Amino acid sequence: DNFKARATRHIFLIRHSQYNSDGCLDKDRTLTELGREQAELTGCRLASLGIKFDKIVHSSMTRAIETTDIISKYLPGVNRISTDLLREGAPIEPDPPVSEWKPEARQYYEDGARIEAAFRNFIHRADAKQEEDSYEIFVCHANVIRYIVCRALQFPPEGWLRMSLNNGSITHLVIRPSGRVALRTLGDSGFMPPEKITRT
Amino acid sequence: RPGPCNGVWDSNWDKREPRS
Repeated sequence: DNFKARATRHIFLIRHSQYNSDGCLDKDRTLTELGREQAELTGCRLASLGIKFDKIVHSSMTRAIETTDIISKYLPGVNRISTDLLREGAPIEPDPPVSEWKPEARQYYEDGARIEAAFRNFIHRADAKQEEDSYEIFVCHANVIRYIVCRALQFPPEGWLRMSLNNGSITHLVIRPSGRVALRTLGDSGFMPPEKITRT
Repeated sequence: RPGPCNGVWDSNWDKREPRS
C-alpha cells in the first residue's frame, strides 16, 4: 500500500500560439502579433479556471518560450521548467500518409525516440509520495501533443495526424491513481473569438 | 511500435518501461 498512488494528475497541454514560420532558424520563428494575442487569451483562460497550478513545463523552442512568457504573466509564482524533450518533431510515420509532409526516415528515429521519452517522462500516474492532486501545464507543439494523446489513451500512435489542434488551444488529460486516463478536452479554443483562431 | 494498442486497456501502462 505504501507504493500505491493516491493522487490524481491533471495535465494541461497547450499548443504554442501563432508564429512567423518564414524564419529559417528557430530563434527567428517568433510569435506574430496575433500569436501574442492568442497567448494572452490562453493565459487569461487558464487563470480564470481558478486552479493553483504546480508548474509550467515548456519546450525549449522559441515559439513555446514566448507563449510561456505571456501565459506566465497570468499565473504568477508558478515555476517554469524548460525541456528539449518537448521540442517539435516527427513522432511516428503517420497512417494514412500525407503527401504534403514527408520528413526523412531518419527524422522519425531521432524525434520518435525523443518524443516517446517525453511521453514516458511526463505522462504517468502520480508517485506514491504525492499526497494532493496536481495541476501541471505543458506548453509544446501540435505533433507532440497529438502523439501524447494517442499514447495516453492507448490508441494507435500512427493515427496522430488524424487530429488537428488550434494555436493556443488547451488539451486536458486526467490520470487517476489507478492509471486510468481520461481526455477531458482536446484542443479547446472556444475561449477565443472565431476571428483569432488559427492552426498554423 | 510503442504501447499495446490491441483494444485491451493495459492498467500497468506506465510501469512497464523506465520513465526516460
